[in-house]
Amino acid sequence: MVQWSSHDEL
Amino acid sequence: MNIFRLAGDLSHLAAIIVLLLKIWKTRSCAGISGKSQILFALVFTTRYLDLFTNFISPYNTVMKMIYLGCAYATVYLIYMKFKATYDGNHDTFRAEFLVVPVGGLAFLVNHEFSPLEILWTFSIYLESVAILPQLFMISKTGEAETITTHYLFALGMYRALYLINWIWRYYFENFFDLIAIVAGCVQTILYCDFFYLYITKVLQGKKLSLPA
Repeated sequence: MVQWSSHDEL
Repeated sequence: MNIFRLAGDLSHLAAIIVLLLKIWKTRSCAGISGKSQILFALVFTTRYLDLFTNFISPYNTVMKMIYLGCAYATVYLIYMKFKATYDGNHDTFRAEFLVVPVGGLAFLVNHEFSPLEILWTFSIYLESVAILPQLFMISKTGEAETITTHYLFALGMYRALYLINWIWRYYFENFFDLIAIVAGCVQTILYCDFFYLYITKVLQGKKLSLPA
Protein backbone atom coordinates (compact mmCIF):
# COMPACT_ATOMS: atom_id res chain seq x y z
CA MET A 1 0.00 0.00 0.00
CA VAL A 2 1.73 3.13 -1.25
CA GLN A 3 0.59 5.66 1.29
CA TRP A 4 1.56 9.28 1.49
CA SER A 5 4.83 10.27 -0.14
CA SER A 6 4.62 13.90 -1.19
CA HIS A 7 1.15 15.32 -1.62
CA ASP A 8 0.63 15.60 -5.33
CA GLU A 9 -3.04 16.54 -5.14
CA LEU A 10 -4.47 20.03 -4.85
CA MET B 1 -3.89 12.40 -13.00
CA ASN B 2 -7.23 10.80 -13.86
CA ILE B 3 -10.50 12.13 -15.24
CA PHE B 4 -12.20 12.16 -11.83
CA ARG B 5 -9.47 14.22 -10.23
CA LEU B 6 -9.36 16.62 -13.20
CA ALA B 7 -13.16 16.96 -13.11
CA GLY B 8 -12.92 17.55 -9.36
CA ASP B 9 -10.29 20.26 -9.74
CA LEU B 10 -12.28 21.96 -12.52
CA SER B 11 -15.44 21.79 -10.42
CA HIS B 12 -13.55 23.35 -7.53
CA LEU B 13 -12.13 26.04 -9.81
CA ALA B 14 -15.60 26.72 -11.23
CA ALA B 15 -17.04 27.11 -7.74
CA ILE B 16 -14.33 29.57 -6.72
CA ILE B 17 -14.71 31.61 -9.93
CA VAL B 18 -18.54 31.60 -9.77
CA LEU B 19 -18.44 32.96 -6.22
CA LEU B 20 -15.89 35.63 -7.05
CA LEU B 21 -17.88 36.72 -10.13
CA LYS B 22 -21.17 36.70 -8.20
CA ILE B 23 -19.77 39.08 -5.60
CA TRP B 24 -17.96 41.23 -8.15
CA LYS B 25 -20.85 41.52 -10.67
CA THR B 26 -23.63 42.05 -8.16
CA ARG B 27 -21.29 44.14 -5.96
CA SER B 28 -22.84 42.31 -3.06
CA CYS B 29 -21.93 39.42 -0.78
CA ALA B 30 -25.43 38.99 0.60
CA GLY B 31 -26.03 35.42 1.69
CA ILE B 32 -22.33 34.57 1.62
CA SER B 33 -20.62 33.46 4.81
CA GLY B 34 -17.43 35.46 5.21
CA LYS B 35 -16.32 33.02 7.90
CA SER B 36 -16.37 30.10 5.49
CA GLN B 37 -14.34 32.11 3.00
CA ILE B 38 -11.75 32.95 5.66
CA LEU B 39 -11.56 29.26 6.56
CA PHE B 40 -11.03 28.36 2.89
CA ALA B 41 -8.25 30.94 2.61
CA LEU B 42 -6.70 29.36 5.72
CA VAL B 43 -7.08 25.89 4.19
CA PHE B 44 -5.21 26.90 1.03
CA THR B 45 -2.55 28.81 2.95
CA THR B 46 -1.71 25.91 5.26
CA ARG B 47 -1.90 23.35 2.44
CA TYR B 48 0.17 25.17 -0.16
CA LEU B 49 3.12 26.28 1.95
CA ASP B 50 5.29 24.05 -0.24
CA LEU B 51 4.18 25.99 -3.33
CA PHE B 52 7.71 27.18 -4.03
CA THR B 53 9.69 24.37 -2.46
CA ASN B 54 8.00 21.27 -3.84
CA PHE B 55 7.39 21.46 -7.59
CA ILE B 56 4.92 18.82 -8.80
CA SER B 57 3.87 20.10 -12.25
CA PRO B 58 3.01 23.40 -13.98
CA TYR B 59 -0.68 22.49 -13.63
CA ASN B 60 -0.29 21.95 -9.89
CA THR B 61 1.57 25.21 -9.33
CA VAL B 62 -0.76 27.32 -11.47
CA MET B 63 -3.91 25.90 -9.87
CA LYS B 64 -2.54 26.46 -6.36
CA MET B 65 -1.78 30.09 -7.20
CA ILE B 66 -5.26 30.59 -8.66
CA TYR B 67 -6.92 29.04 -5.62
CA LEU B 68 -4.88 31.17 -3.22
CA GLY B 69 -5.42 34.35 -5.23
CA CYS B 70 -9.18 33.86 -5.57
CA ALA B 71 -9.60 32.88 -1.93
CA TYR B 72 -7.91 36.04 -0.69
CA ALA B 73 -9.64 38.18 -3.31
CA THR B 74 -13.00 36.83 -2.13
CA VAL B 75 -12.20 37.56 1.52
CA TYR B 76 -11.06 41.06 0.51
CA LEU B 77 -14.32 41.71 -1.38
CA ILE B 78 -16.43 40.51 1.53
CA TYR B 79 -14.66 42.25 4.39
CA MET B 80 -13.31 45.35 2.66
CA LYS B 81 -14.76 46.38 -0.68
CA PHE B 82 -18.37 45.28 -0.23
CA LYS B 83 -18.34 45.22 3.55
CA ALA B 84 -21.63 47.14 3.64
CA THR B 85 -23.42 44.20 2.01
CA TYR B 86 -21.95 41.60 4.35
CA ASP B 87 -24.74 39.99 6.39
CA GLY B 88 -22.86 39.62 9.68
CA ASN B 89 -26.06 39.10 11.68
CA HIS B 90 -26.66 35.76 10.01
CA ASP B 91 -23.00 34.71 9.73
CA THR B 92 -22.76 33.77 13.39
CA PHE B 93 -21.32 30.26 13.35
CA ARG B 94 -18.49 30.10 15.92
CA ALA B 95 -15.56 29.29 13.58
CA GLU B 96 -13.25 28.84 16.57
CA PHE B 97 -15.31 25.75 17.43
CA LEU B 98 -13.99 24.33 14.16
CA VAL B 99 -10.42 25.60 14.09
CA VAL B 100 -9.41 24.59 17.62
CA PRO B 101 -10.57 20.93 17.55
CA VAL B 102 -9.26 20.52 14.00
CA GLY B 103 -5.92 21.97 15.10
CA GLY B 104 -5.76 19.54 18.01
CA LEU B 105 -6.71 16.57 15.84
CA ALA B 106 -4.02 17.49 13.29
CA PHE B 107 -1.44 17.19 16.06
CA LEU B 108 -2.74 13.82 17.16
CA VAL B 109 -3.57 12.11 13.88
CA ASN B 110 -1.17 12.71 11.01
CA HIS B 111 1.22 10.88 8.69
CA GLU B 112 4.36 12.48 10.10
CA PHE B 113 4.98 14.75 13.06
CA SER B 114 6.63 17.56 11.12
CA PRO B 115 5.47 21.18 10.78
CA LEU B 116 4.61 21.01 7.07
CA GLU B 117 2.83 17.68 7.43
CA ILE B 118 0.83 18.79 10.48
CA LEU B 119 -0.21 21.95 8.63
CA TRP B 120 -1.20 19.89 5.59
CA THR B 121 -3.25 17.59 7.87
CA PHE B 122 -4.80 20.64 9.54
CA SER B 123 -5.83 21.96 6.10
CA ILE B 124 -7.40 18.62 5.14
CA TYR B 125 -9.41 18.39 8.35
CA LEU B 126 -10.38 22.07 8.23
CA GLU B 127 -11.55 21.86 4.63
CA SER B 128 -13.96 19.07 5.55
CA VAL B 129 -15.86 21.37 7.95
CA ALA B 130 -15.12 24.83 6.45
CA ILE B 131 -18.49 24.97 4.68
CA LEU B 132 -20.44 24.66 7.95
CA PRO B 133 -20.71 28.43 8.58
CA GLN B 134 -22.13 28.83 5.07
CA LEU B 135 -24.66 26.01 5.47
CA PHE B 136 -25.54 27.33 8.92
CA MET B 137 -26.12 30.82 7.48
CA ILE B 138 -28.46 29.43 4.81
CA SER B 139 -30.38 27.53 7.49
CA LYS B 140 -30.69 30.76 9.48
CA THR B 141 -31.81 32.95 6.57
CA GLY B 142 -33.96 30.09 5.27
CA GLU B 143 -33.01 30.75 1.65
CA ALA B 144 -30.12 31.16 -0.78
CA GLU B 145 -29.67 32.97 -4.08
CA THR B 146 -29.67 30.58 -7.01
CA ILE B 147 -26.11 31.52 -7.99
CA THR B 148 -25.00 30.68 -4.44
CA THR B 149 -26.59 27.24 -4.73
CA HIS B 150 -24.64 26.63 -7.96
CA TYR B 151 -21.47 27.63 -6.13
CA LEU B 152 -22.25 25.19 -3.32
CA PHE B 153 -23.14 22.39 -5.72
CA ALA B 154 -19.84 22.73 -7.61
CA LEU B 155 -17.95 22.94 -4.32
CA GLY B 156 -19.66 19.83 -2.97
CA MET B 157 -19.14 17.90 -6.19
CA TYR B 158 -15.40 18.62 -6.20
CA ARG B 159 -14.72 16.49 -3.14
CA ALA B 160 -17.27 13.85 -4.22
CA LEU B 161 -15.29 13.49 -7.46
CA TYR B 162 -12.10 13.28 -5.42
CA LEU B 163 -13.58 10.31 -3.56
CA ILE B 164 -13.96 8.52 -6.90
CA ASN B 165 -10.42 9.65 -7.79
CA TRP B 166 -9.12 7.93 -4.61
CA ILE B 167 -10.94 4.72 -5.49
CA TRP B 168 -9.38 4.91 -8.95
CA ARG B 169 -5.89 5.56 -7.53
CA TYR B 170 -6.26 2.74 -5.05
CA TYR B 171 -6.92 0.18 -7.79
CA PHE B 172 -4.67 1.54 -10.52
CA GLU B 173 -1.83 3.23 -8.63
CA ASN B 174 -2.04 1.40 -5.31
CA PHE B 175 -2.21 4.89 -3.76
CA PHE B 176 -4.07 5.27 -0.47
CA ASP B 177 -4.26 8.23 1.91
CA LEU B 178 -6.64 7.45 4.76
CA ILE B 179 -6.60 10.96 6.23
CA ALA B 180 -7.67 12.58 2.96
CA ILE B 181 -10.26 9.87 2.31
CA VAL B 182 -11.92 10.05 5.74
CA ALA B 183 -11.98 13.87 5.68
CA GLY B 184 -13.29 13.80 2.12
CA CYS B 185 -16.14 11.49 3.16
CA VAL B 186 -17.08 13.77 6.05
CA GLN B 187 -16.92 16.80 3.76
CA THR B 188 -19.14 15.22 1.12
CA ILE B 189 -21.64 13.88 3.67
CA LEU B 190 -22.10 17.41 5.03
CA TYR B 191 -23.39 18.45 1.59
CA CYS B 192 -25.91 15.62 1.28
CA ASP B 193 -28.96 17.50 2.52
CA PHE B 194 -27.97 20.47 0.37
CA PHE B 195 -27.56 18.16 -2.67
CA TYR B 196 -31.07 16.84 -2.02
CA LEU B 197 -32.52 20.36 -1.89
CA TYR B 198 -30.48 21.44 -4.93
CA ILE B 199 -31.69 18.52 -7.06
CA THR B 200 -35.31 18.62 -5.93
CA LYS B 201 -35.70 22.40 -5.94
CA VAL B 202 -33.10 24.41 -7.81
CA LEU B 203 -32.91 22.01 -10.76
CA GLN B 204 -36.72 22.17 -10.94
CA GLY B 205 -36.43 25.90 -11.39
CA LYS B 206 -37.57 26.74 -7.89
CA LYS B 207 -35.76 28.96 -5.41
CA LEU B 208 -33.92 27.20 -2.61
CA SER B 209 -35.89 28.00 0.53
CA LEU B 210 -35.84 26.02 3.73
CA PRO B 211 -38.89 25.54 5.92
CA ALA B 212 -38.22 28.28 8.44
